[in-house]
Amino acid sequence: RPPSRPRILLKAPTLAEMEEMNISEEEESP
Amino acid sequence: RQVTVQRKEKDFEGMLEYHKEDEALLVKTLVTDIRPSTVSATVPCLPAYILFMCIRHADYINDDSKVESLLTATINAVKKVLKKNNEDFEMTSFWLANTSRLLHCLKQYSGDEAFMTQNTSKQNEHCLKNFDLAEYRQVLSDLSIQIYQQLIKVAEATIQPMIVSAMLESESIPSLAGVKPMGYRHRSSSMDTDAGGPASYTLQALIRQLGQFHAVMQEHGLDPEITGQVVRQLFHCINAVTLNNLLLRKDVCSWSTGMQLRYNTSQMEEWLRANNLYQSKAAATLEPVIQAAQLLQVKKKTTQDAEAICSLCTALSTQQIVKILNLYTPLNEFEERVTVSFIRNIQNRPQQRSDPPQLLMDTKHTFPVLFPYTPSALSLETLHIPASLCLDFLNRV
Repeated sequence: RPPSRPRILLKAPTLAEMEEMNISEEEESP
Repeated sequence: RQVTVQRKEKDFEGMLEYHKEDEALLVKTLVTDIRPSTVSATVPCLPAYILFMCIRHADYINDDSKVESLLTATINAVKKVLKKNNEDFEMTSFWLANTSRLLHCLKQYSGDEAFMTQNTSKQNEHCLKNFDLAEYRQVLSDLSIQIYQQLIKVAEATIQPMIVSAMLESESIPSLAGVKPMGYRHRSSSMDTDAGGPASYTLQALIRQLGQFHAVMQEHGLDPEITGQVVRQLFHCINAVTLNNLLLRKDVCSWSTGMQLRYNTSQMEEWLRANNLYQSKAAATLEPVIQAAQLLQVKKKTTQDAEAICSLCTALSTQQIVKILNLYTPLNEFEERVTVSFIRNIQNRPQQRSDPPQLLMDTKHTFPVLFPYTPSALSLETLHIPASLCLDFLNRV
C-alpha cells in the first residue's frame, strides 16, 4: 500500500467560471 | 529529445511525460481534432487514459500549475468540441464516455480508500502522490451531466419525428392491414403519398435507430449504467409522445390500434431483452402506453368491466382513461360505442390514485442522471499508444 500522506487540494473554478475565463481569453487574443 | 531505448513493459510506471509547451498540441490532438474512428480499434476511452497518465506525471513531479493547466485546457476543449458538434450523436457519445472515464480515473487513483477497494496492488501504486483533485472531479461530473443532456437532446430530435408513425400508424402486423375504424380506412395510405406530407416510419425503422444509438455508445465504451439511462429516457419520450397522440386523435383510438400498439410495445421490450437492457427500468416507462393498448382492447360494457379497467390501468389517470373511452371509435357497425353510463361509472369510482392534474404527459420530463463509480481493470503501464495518434512527443515513464 502506498504511504498515505495528505495530498494538497487543488482549487478548481466551476464549469461556468472556466467558460467565462475562456471567453475573456478569446476576446483578448484576436 | 529522448534516448530511444526499448524498455520492458514492467519498467513503465504508467505515466506520460510531456513538456509544458506541448500542452496545447496534446489537447488539440487528443480532444479538438480527434475523430472517434481514429481510436475505434484501440482500448475504449483511450484519450481519457492518455490524459490521465499525463496528469499522473505532472502530479509525480509535483507541478501543481501543470496539473491545473492541463485539466482546465482539456475541459475547455471538450466543451468547445461539444458546442461545435451539438447535433452529432457520435461525437457527443464519444465525449460522454471519455469525460466520465477521466472522472472515474481521478477517483480510482485519488488515493481515497473508498475508491480503492477494487484496485489491484499495481493500480494502488499508481495513485496520485501529491495533489487532491476533488474539485476537478466536481467540474468533470458537472461536465458529464451537460454532455449527457446534449446526448439525450440529439437522440430525441432524431426519434421524435418517427414515433407517431412507427407506434400508431404503421402496420407492423400484416393481418391487420386495412382494419381501421369507419371513416379512417385510407388515412395513413393517403398520407404516405401526399407530396410534402409527413414522412412515414415503420416500427422497424425506429428500433433500428435505437439499435444504432446503442451500438455507438457500446463502441465508445460508455458505462452500461449510463447507456441504460439514455435508453430509459428515450423510451419515456416514445411512451409520452405515443400516449399524447392517443389522447388527442380519435382515428387511433380503436381496437385494431390497440392490437397494433400491444404488438409494437412487445417488440420494444424484446429489443431491450436482446440487448441486455431490461434491467435499465426502460420497460417500466412503457407501462402507460401498454395499459392504453389494453384499454382499447378490453370489453367496455358492464360494471365488472369498469372495475377491471380501473384495476388494470394503474399507470393512467382517470382523466386519461375517460378521454380514451370517449374517443374510442368502433371498427364497424357491429361494434358498439362506449356508453355514457359506462364512462360515468368509471368517473364515479372512489379515487384511490393521486392523479396529475394535466391530461397530457410531459414528453420533456427528464429522469435525474447518475454516474455510478465504475473503476477500470486496465493496467496503465500496459497501455499502448498507436502511432496514428501522432503523440510521439509524449514520453512513456
